[in-house]
Amino acid sequence: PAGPFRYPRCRKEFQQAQHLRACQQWLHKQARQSGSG
Amino acid sequence: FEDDMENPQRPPLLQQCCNELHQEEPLCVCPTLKGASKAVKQQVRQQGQMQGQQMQHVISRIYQTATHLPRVCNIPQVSVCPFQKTTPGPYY
Repeated sequence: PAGPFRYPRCRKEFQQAQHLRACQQWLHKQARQSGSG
Repeated sequence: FEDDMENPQRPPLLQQCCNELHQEEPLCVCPTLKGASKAVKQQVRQQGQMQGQQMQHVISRIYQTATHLPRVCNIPQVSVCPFQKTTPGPYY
């Protein structure tokens, strides 16, 4: 299947909504800073 | 090992992110980071505050940041996630 999860084990992990929550917030923060730059 | 992960200069949120990545299997670090990048991209788009080139710039920044997180966080066996401008690799 297309997409980032060519390894089924990884797909299962990411489907947990709160997965990598802090990383998502960090990436969002970087996006906001670059958007307001 | 825990001591290696704690870096006093790191912002707390980045430290939390690094802790999360250290919980991942090395094989899954980049695929899950790619998933996280896509989720953030969708959040930014849904906020609808940006258009056109500014949106492209922001999306590029998201993937650039995600690309280097494994190295920033000293993830064993993973240095960068080739999300952008690289020859297609196992994460496309």
